[in-house]
Amino acid sequence: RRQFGVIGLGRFGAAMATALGELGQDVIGVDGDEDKVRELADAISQAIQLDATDERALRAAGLQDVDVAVVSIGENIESSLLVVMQLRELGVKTIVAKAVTPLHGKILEKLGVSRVIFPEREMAVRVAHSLALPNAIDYIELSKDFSIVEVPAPEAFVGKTLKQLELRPRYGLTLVAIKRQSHPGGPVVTNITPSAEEMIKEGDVLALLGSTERLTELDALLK
Amino acid sequence: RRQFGVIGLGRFGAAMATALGELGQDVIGVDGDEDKVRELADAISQAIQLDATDERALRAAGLQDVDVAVVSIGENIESSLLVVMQLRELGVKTIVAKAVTPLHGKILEKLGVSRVIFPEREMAVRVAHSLALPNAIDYIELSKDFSIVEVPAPEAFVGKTLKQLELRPRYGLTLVAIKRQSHPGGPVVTNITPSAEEMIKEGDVLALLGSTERLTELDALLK
Ligand SMILES: Nc1ncnc2c1ncn2[C@@H]1O[C@H](COP(=O)(O)OP(=O)(O)OP(=O)(O)O)[C@@H](O)[C@H]1O
Ligand SMILES: Nc1ncnc2c1ncn2[C@@H]1O[C@H](COP(=O)(O)OP(=O)(O)OP(=O)(O)O)[C@@H](O)[C@H]1O
Repeated sequence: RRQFGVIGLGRFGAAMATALGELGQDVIGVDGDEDKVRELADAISQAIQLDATDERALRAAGLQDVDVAVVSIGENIESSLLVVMQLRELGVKTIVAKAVTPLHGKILEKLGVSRVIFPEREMAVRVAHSLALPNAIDYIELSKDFSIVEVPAPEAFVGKTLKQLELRPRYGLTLVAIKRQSHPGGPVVTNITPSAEEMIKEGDVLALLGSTERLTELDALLK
Repeated sequence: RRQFGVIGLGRFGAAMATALGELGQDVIGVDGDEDKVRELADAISQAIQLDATDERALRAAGLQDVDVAVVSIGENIESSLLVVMQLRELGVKTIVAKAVTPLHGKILEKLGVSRVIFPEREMAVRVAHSLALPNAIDYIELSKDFSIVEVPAPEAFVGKTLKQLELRPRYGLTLVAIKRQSHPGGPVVTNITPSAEEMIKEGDVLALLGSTERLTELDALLK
């Protein structure tokens, strides 16, 4: 059974620790701030107050035994780097860290962090894309060139089957899912990779996969 | 041509303004902090220093004319709420806002914000999922029940075509894309919804779509 350590229980760290806990994982969460530690006490296996730049404190808390450590210290870049170094000294195999500037991220990579995360920037890019496509409900980037966009079903699609719509030859898009409410106010049901016989209904939300250009063309069609 | 206003140029706001600018959008970015304004001056149409709780200052900066306003003020919840109210008074149609606590988010919704974003929490949940599936490279939630996971191609799949693998009947999964390097160190090419004849190669990364349970079962298979 794998064990996770989360160092720094700010907005990102606390959400990480809680999410891992909800996924049934064993989590040790640490922070110098007593209030933040207390807030997490019921949500995770262990919540401990300590200064994470202090190697002995980390060791006493058992952090040398975790399989994955997540370092989420933002404002104080120097502390973030020191903590990563301490964890490496302790022999933690996999370290994931939040970075607040590109330079901070580069240094973390040089120190052996296997994955650097920029939560605010990454979310901002995602939201910016969905705002720039005014008819999109959401936008998820799969890679530099391809994304999934969620849009309300265009009028022209309603009442037609996927077979009739010929989305791939005509628009270069793949329908990944249809989200539908069986009745207003009812729960939203997601139908993943629906069959060719599926008919689009009024009010459906379509998750479409394609290149950035194709999705932008689609959005223009929706006006 | 649509115009965007971004109020608050912290990590999230600055990244929003820059991303919108890179998407060719017309952006007015404002912040009380002169340094933050200066940093954005080359990246966006207009970068103005002002106190966003001051309606006359917002008006002088032209914010009543934007189609979409993004409010990204975190630490000071009261300021965040005041700024949203000012924008509503100015008649801005669509307001998107970052929230730092669930209660902050609820109040923003009551004030007419059409979309509330929790950047740190949403990224943390995404990263937590991909960490909890140890063999996953990335995890993207499409809805509560369905996600896309990127995994290295399992040994058992290499050399087989999609037709032979029968991913849907056997594993309940859909192959959304194959990411492949034609030669080591070469560029990664993403092949979206590959044809049934496509053969899996050593080193391929597979983007698979399915329910959370099925993706977890797959991950266990990969050990
Ligand atoms: N040396 C340290 N030892 C333990 N905890 C620390 C240390 N330095 C900072 N922290 C904790 O890390 C947490 C996050 O730090 P900080 O607020 O600087 O980052 P942030 O990036 O702004 O966070 P957020 O995730 O909220 O955006 C804080 O709760 C702080 O108490
Ligand atoms: N009344 C105001 N008028 C203009 N700008 C403001 C006002 N209040 C706060 N700001 C600006 O908003 C920005 C973001 O605020 P703050 O740092 O509190 O939020 P945050 O959520 O911690 O940001 P981040 O996006 O970096 O995580 C800061 O640059 C700050 O100067």
